[in-house]
Amino acid sequence: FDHIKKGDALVVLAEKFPKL
Amino acid sequence: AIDKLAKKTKPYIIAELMDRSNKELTEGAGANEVVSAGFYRTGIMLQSALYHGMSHIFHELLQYEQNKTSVFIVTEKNIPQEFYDEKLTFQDAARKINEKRKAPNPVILIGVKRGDQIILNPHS
Repeated sequence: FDHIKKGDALVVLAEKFPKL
Repeated sequence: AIDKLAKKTKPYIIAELMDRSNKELTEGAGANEVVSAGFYRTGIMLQSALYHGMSHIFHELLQYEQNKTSVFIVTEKNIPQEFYDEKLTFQDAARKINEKRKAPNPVILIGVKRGDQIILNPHS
């Protein structure tokens, strides 16, 4: 894995849908 | 059949299979995603036998209640443009998210979804 590219989504743990 | 019954709404179809080896066939027949309780059951039992307490983690993640930590997939429209412009590595992105970590809804980056592929904790 190199870097975050256009179209990539991020997988996260959170209590509510997060605002990054 | 589901597509024909709901032509206007185009439902997202999740199918359950007893045997995951038929996954491609099921997707070919119109399922968007395939789940298999047997596969998950065996996996959770194995993981818990190796690393005690692991079943509690899966149990927590599968509960869908307020104030319970869940897994979310955040798509491009909800990600600051700088994440793409600055060509952030996974480590950089995790650092940025950690710096913004706020008590009402703390967020932990665990992976990236690229196309249909989910890469958890990617290596550089």
